[in-house]
Amino acid sequence: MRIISFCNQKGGVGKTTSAVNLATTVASANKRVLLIDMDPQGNAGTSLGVRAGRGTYELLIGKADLGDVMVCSKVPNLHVVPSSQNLVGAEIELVSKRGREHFLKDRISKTDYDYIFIDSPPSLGFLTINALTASTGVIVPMQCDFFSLEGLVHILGTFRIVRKEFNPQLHLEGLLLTMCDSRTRLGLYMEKEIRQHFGEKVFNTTIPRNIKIAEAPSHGVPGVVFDVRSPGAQAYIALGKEVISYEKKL
Amino acid sequence: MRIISFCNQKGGVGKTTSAVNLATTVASANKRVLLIDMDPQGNAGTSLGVRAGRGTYELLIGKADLGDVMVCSKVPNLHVVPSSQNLVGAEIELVSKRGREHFLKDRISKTDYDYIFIDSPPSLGFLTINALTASTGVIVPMQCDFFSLEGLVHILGTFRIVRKEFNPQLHLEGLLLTMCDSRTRLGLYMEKEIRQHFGEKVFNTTIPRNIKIAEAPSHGVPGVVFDVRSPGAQAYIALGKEVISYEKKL
Ligand SMILES: Nc1ncnc2c1ncn2[C@@H]1O[C@H](COP(=O)(O)OP(=O)(O)OP(=O)(O)O)[C@@H](O)[C@H]1O
Ligand SMILES: Nc1ncnc2c1ncn2[C@@H]1O[C@H](COP(=O)(O)OP(=O)(O)OP(=O)(O)O)[C@@H](O)[C@H]1O
Ligand SMILES: [Mg+2]
Ligand SMILES: [Mg+2]
Repeated sequence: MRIISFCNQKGGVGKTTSAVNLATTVASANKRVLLIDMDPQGNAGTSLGVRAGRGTYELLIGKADLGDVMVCSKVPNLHVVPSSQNLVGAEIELVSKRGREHFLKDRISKTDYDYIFIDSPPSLGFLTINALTASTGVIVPMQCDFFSLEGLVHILGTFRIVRKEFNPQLHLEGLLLTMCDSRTRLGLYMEKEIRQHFGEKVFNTTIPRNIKIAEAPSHGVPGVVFDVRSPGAQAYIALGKEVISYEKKL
Repeated sequence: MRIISFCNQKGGVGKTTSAVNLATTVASANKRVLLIDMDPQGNAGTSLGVRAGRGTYELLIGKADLGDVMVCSKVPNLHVVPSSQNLVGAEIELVSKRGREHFLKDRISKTDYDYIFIDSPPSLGFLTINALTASTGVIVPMQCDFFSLEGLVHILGTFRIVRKEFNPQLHLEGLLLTMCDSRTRLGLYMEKEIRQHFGEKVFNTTIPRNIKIAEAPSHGVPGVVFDVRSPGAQAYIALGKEVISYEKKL
């Protein structure tokens, strides 16, 4: 079972959009997929038209099992654990307990999917640490901009700490360049810099800025469903193939 | 003294960009301005080419006074209190103390500026609550997209709670529409919806998506300095006039 988190404390870089569209693409390749929303904003759930009843909060604090909170999405093979603002409370309730980094890992240890994708909030706190500790891999979405580049040192630092302290099998799946606009000098320059500096660690697939991707959430469907022929959807489909083909190398 | 925070738990909506460019515009209108970075990412400081030495963390926990951590920026009349990742520690150290919401308010109570602007992180936790409690007003930057609209209920809910519990004088300066692209249907539709729903509470000035604004941080200067003639800079200048003219109505 591959468990992949989408993490970056920089806000608005496409964590949710990438988690939702990759989960959908991989599910359409006949893999059994679960998407867990570890962000109190709950954007991953609503991107799939799933309203939060009980969700990630109840799962984490042990008030419900995975089977109780998992919801079937409209996408075949894709199940979702939605979240809501009450998830903020999980940190306050669990932060002083022993093994607080392992709550999510323990709560999903008995389940059986081919892939689990986890969306995380724009922070490096308790919820993101839980996501990383439960994962086999992490994808770091980032934009081709200065603040994203600056913030990279912190998310990669947290990744190394979690791997050393809590989860030695955690692996960096890659940096994913999102909302790229190759028409601008900044976009081209930044992409070149990032590829030069991080080489293999950057996915070959980059995701272009594409209005259909931004429109899809208001229709409650993923971008790859909303308009499969759009450049954004095609890029996420290519990314799905890249992620699945990586499986063979493992 | 007007103290204005930029808050929204939704990530990447232009909180930092708006705080930096508004602080610069208001400082160029001969007002004495202080910009405080309450986000551990430290993007407001680096947007002005200011590296963090001691900063917001030392100020909050009482290891330094405002005078020790304040730095002059290259922009006349604009001082900055930079931040860095150690700011994350302030919450852990202060969260169990009495009056924890008032630490920032107390630390800046004896100072004298015309305007203080405060950038906050993409969350509704301790740092944002401190910023709101210390403020006379709050600006909520948001993009014209579905997730921003969905998240609005939470930031406005937090605003009401802080006003009721900690800071009765807190006032909503307005919703600021950023990175607007009036060429897209989504952009036009969302702007219409937001203005219909929130009326007067939305600034007349909207900020267009403009590459010069995104390029400016890598040069360590605000967008309004990097390319004053650009549409993005002109919009922030117009916003500055709107915010200052509001002063007269107070
Ligand atoms: N390729 C794309 N083209 C156009 N718009 C995009 C693209 N990817 C994401 N967006 C839009 O950009 C905004 C930010 O994306 P998203 O919310 O997925 O980022 P995030 O990292 O999850 O944000 P947060 O830090 O708040 O969790 C959203 O409005 C989304 O619809
Ligand atoms: N008007 C604009 N035109 C183009 N790019 C913009 C504009 N405003 C902001 N940006 C870019 O969008 C990205 C997000 O903006 P910014 O970092 O200011 O948002 P934020 O809300 O402070 O993010 P965070 O939630 O991470 O603190 C940055 O790369 C910034 O340069
Ligand atoms: Mg998100
Ligand atoms: Mg910011």
